[in-house]
Amino acid sequence: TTPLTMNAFELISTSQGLNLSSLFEK
Amino acid sequence: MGCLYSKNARNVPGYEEPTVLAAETPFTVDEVQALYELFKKISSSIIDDGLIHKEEFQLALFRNRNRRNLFADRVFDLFDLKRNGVIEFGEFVRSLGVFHPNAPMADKIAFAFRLYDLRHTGYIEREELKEMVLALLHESDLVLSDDVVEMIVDKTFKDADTKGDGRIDQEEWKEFVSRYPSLMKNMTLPYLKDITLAFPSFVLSSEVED
Repeated sequence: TTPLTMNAFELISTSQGLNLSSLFEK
Repeated sequence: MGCLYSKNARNVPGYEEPTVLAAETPFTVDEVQALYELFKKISSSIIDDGLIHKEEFQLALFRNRNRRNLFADRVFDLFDLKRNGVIEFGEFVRSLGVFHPNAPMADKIAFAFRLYDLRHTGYIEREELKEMVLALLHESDLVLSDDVVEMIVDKTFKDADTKGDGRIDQEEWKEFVSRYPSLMKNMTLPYLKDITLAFPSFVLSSEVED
């Protein structure tokens, strides 16, 4: 999927700031 | 056998009994205790005061205490339920509860809506959507011309704003998410189901007091 085919929210949801799984990385 | 969690944690500001937190969230008491291990680690990374400050949150997320990010700011603000600039343990557990695989989808959808409602108006407005797209581009080094950004924002807004009143309300958001379920992917953290495996030291060294 390229940014041009994604809707704006799909694009936003790729933000690292929304990826809380990194809180669990040791 | 005594409980290390209770003895050590009771002195921490914002301390709440794990049994209370387990009753209000999808976590078991063991899982709440394992989360305390994670909380301790994050909350002591810069200032060891039993509270998560924004810089500590950024450090845990990005391995960089100074990395500002609009979305991380929004997540921090939503976790900070008392709005006093820090995340207490109870706030941490209650907020992470929304990200549990067993948490109700309606809670995840509502959380994401509040995340994107930057100005707390109860609606996601076009201007906010564009601001978030620009923030994402800035963070990712992805380069799109302003025309392309406008096109993406316009198209998305028309798709989501089914009532055509120039703003996305919670009902429209719910409907939009049902058409694009991938939007909710980062609202579920599979790790939370295995949190006692990720932080087993406490669980192995203690038992819960009844």
